[in-house]
Amino acid sequence: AQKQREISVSEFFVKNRHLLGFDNPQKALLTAVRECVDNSLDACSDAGILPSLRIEIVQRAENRFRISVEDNGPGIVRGQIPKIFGKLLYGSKFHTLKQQRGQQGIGVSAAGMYGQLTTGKPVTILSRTGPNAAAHHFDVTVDTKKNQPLVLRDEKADWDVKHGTRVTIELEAIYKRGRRSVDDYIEQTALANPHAEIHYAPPNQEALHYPRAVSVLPQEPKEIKPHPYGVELGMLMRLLQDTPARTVAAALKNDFSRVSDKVVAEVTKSALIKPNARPRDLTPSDVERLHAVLQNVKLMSPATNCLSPIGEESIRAGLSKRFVADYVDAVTRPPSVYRGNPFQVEIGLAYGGDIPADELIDLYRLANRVPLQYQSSACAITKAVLSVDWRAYAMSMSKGALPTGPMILMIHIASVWVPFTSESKEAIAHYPEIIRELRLALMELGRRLASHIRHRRRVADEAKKK
Amino acid sequence: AQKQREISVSEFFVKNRHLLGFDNPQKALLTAVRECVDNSLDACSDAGILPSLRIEIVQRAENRFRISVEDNGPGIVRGQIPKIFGKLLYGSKFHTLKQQRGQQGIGVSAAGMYGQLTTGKPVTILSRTGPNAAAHHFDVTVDTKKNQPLVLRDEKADWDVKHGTRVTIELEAIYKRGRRSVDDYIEQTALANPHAEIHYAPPNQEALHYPRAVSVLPQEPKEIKPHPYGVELGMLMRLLQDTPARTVAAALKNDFSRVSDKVVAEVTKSALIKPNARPRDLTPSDVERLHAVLQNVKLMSPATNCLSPIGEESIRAGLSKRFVADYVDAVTRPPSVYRGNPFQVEIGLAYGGDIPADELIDLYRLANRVPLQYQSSACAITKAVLSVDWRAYAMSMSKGALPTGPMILMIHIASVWVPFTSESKEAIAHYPEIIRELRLALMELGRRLASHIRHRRRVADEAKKK
Ligand SMILES: Nc1ncnc2c1ncn2[C@@H]1O[C@H](COP(=O)(O)OP(=O)(O)OP(=O)(O)O)[C@@H](O)[C@H]1O
Ligand SMILES: Nc1ncnc2c1ncn2[C@@H]1O[C@H](COP(=O)(O)OP(=O)(O)OP(=O)(O)O)[C@@H](O)[C@H]1O
Ligand SMILES: [Mg+2]
Ligand SMILES: [Mg+2]
Repeated sequence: AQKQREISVSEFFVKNRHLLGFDNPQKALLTAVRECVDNSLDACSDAGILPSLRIEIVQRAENRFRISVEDNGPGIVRGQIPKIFGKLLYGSKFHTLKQQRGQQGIGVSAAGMYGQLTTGKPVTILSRTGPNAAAHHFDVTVDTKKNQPLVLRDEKADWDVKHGTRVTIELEAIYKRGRRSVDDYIEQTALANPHAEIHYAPPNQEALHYPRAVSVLPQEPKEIKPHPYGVELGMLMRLLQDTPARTVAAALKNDFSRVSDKVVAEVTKSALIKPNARPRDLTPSDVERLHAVLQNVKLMSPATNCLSPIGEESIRAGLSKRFVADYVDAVTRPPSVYRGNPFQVEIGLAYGGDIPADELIDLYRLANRVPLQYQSSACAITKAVLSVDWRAYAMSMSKGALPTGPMILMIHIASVWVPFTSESKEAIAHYPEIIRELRLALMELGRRLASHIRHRRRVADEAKKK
Repeated sequence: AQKQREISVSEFFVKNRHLLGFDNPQKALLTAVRECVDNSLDACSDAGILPSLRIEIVQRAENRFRISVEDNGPGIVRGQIPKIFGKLLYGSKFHTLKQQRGQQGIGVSAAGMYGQLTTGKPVTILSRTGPNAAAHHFDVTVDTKKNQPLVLRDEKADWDVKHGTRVTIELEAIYKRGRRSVDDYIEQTALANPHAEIHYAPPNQEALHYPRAVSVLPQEPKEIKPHPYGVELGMLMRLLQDTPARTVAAALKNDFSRVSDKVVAEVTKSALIKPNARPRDLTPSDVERLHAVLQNVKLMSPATNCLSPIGEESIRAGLSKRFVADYVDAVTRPPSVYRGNPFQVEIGLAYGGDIPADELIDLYRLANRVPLQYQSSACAITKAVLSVDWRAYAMSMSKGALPTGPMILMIHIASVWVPFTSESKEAIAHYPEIIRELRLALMELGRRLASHIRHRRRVADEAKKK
């Protein structure tokens, strides 16, 4: 009994840093950059600003790098800086149900904590919320025993930008080029976010510039309430306990999306509940009946405005820009739901041209516009690709392996909450609703590809006959 | 800024229940049983008691089951019951560095929380710490917004056992037989823990009894300090800040394992630090030099007494009991270290006999004597098996797939801290030190198997000539 103790979130994650994507020095560099860049893109998107990012990686010693990510976003209010960077499970996105790159309140504090763990250095933040506000310079560490920030420095600073944030972290890392590198992440990010401008200075090399491909912001996703499908009984009980609404009818309409007066009438009638009953007066068996009926009633699909798909046109353009292929296709599925969370699958396919025909296909995975570069074997996306019989679409395929052929697949899942296999946000959990949508999209593209290949063969054969 | 909020651990894990192993109803049943059984085996081991467990699964509705796990362990002190079952990240094992099945302070509270989430029912605990103490009956739920227990019931109870604990959870689940079932988990658990007696009543079937195979407790692992190899700079800084020791020499000797006076003298000399300096007086660059020297100094391997390997004899006996094979072999590697944590690999191999020759080999994975039944593709154990060229050991093997042949591998990793890929404790993270040890053990067994196969072929050929 004497040994029973509370474990702080930060202590837990120091011991489990591989759960956050900091397993080894090469991956750590990628994860740290990704968490900062994702925050910058989210912040600009939130504030309606076309993002301009400056990313710099400087080598400080053989296995030590200093990364710096700067954005022209809205900046961070001074009073919030310590907790945002010095406390895990603190942020603005967890309780907000709409598509965002971040969702946990962990990312950048974990990156700073890993820097501190491997070099002893604090994370440095420079931030300005507007031209009439002063810029502030903070040095922050995480007190890992208590999951609280320690502010080592907090001063006004001169910084000649109108508004924005710059985050600097020094960490033990290894820089490698090629697949799964930071360079690859930045290139894929530029393609998935054509409205963003990125300046990138890799270590010991020429700086790169990715100019904006479009000058219009994508539609900002809207915050929504959960969709009733797949919401657990305990969540419904909690909702009815906590709702400010005075009647069950109002609670259902206000606290869920897609629940109309007509649906409320039908549902309360089937569940034998008075629509104007007070939510807290329902008995557990009342709520159980209500829950069962809600799962089966006919509801409209979730609203699309909480999601921001890349879009078939941008996907095709991105693939054509990056690869020399004969044939480029894309499909964006209509939104679907898992556990009350709307999600949407989109896939781009490039075939032929310079793509090698005798190798396993290349598979690029993205979630909420963020490239996923690790844990492919754990990912639902990979599982879905492996579960399709590509021999029906003119490719060869051995059991349990990706198909062989001159093809590239870019697969994007957009959701108000992406179910990752761990907090490192690298692979997607195997929810059957998601795998089903992936397969439908893959088979759609497969059919169109097979028809293109047959058509091309017929044309070639006829040309030979002449 | 108004949107910045703290996220409670329980809220986070309700949304991320797939991180805890509750992705779907079939897996949920397995995870809930496993978390309770692991706790019972750990508690008996801690208290030096030969474990007798009673496990019962009762079907309550089409997709609803009530599980009950009872042990003859030391029982739980009444004052601790609410937090143990009603609060995540609370327990006795996280801060104790020795081999145990649990390590996070999450398991059983998560199982109770999933039951509550899907059925609205609390977890029920019956516990007694000794014949002179009263037995207590508790009903506990988790207040998920605050990560605090809510006690719905707390009464004395009549229970005619000397000491022990019974945990009952009602949850939405699906019961299936076969691989990855609860039945399979219990059978593997009985084999990996020959000193345990298990009564198991599956739903709607005859009860099963696994009697004790040995009546001697395995050596209880001893609690240790971290080994210096692989400990991060930030951890060393933290240690020197927090140590009650008055000199650097005493801190190094007391707060690490395997640091002798001789090592202290050598390390402080190379790092240009006075051995009797006060730990808090060291500058960051002092600590950096000390850290670098510690990584490179010659140290004894970690003590073996913090680990409790199953042992080559028990592994061979278990395999021979379960499978009809011509050839059974096992190897237990000496202990090694990753990130300051001792670990040990052991592998059992069964070949020939009734094992089908034309199928992929069967791979059983265990960590700290607990069977791992999911996420094989994400696991370091599977990765290590795939990385060995089994064609050198008389098996056929296609790229990226397990080898084909009449072979079963049982692979066990014992550690003071198992690096799982997520909190569900289903697959092992790819630490290079661990993969290296796995490969060495696999290749050792592979060579011995190849030699056995060659020998058998020679004998068969000679018999044919006569
Ligand atoms: N560059 C930035 N500009 C403005 N706000 C930021 C910036 N970076 C972080 N924030 C704020 O800090 C919060 C915490 O960031 P953090 O990365 O720790 O978590 P998150 O982005 O919410 O989730 P995740 O753990 O998935 O990344 C964010 O929710 C956001 O409100
Ligand atoms: N049957 C039991 N008998 C005695 N003590 C128990 C029993 N079950 C749980 N405990 C105590 O409750 C604590 C919390 O259990 P819990 O399963 O939540 O976490 P854990 O076992 O420490 O780690 P993990 O999350 O990896 O399972 C344990 O550390 C142990 O001290
Ligand atoms: Mg973030
Ligand atoms: Mg446990």
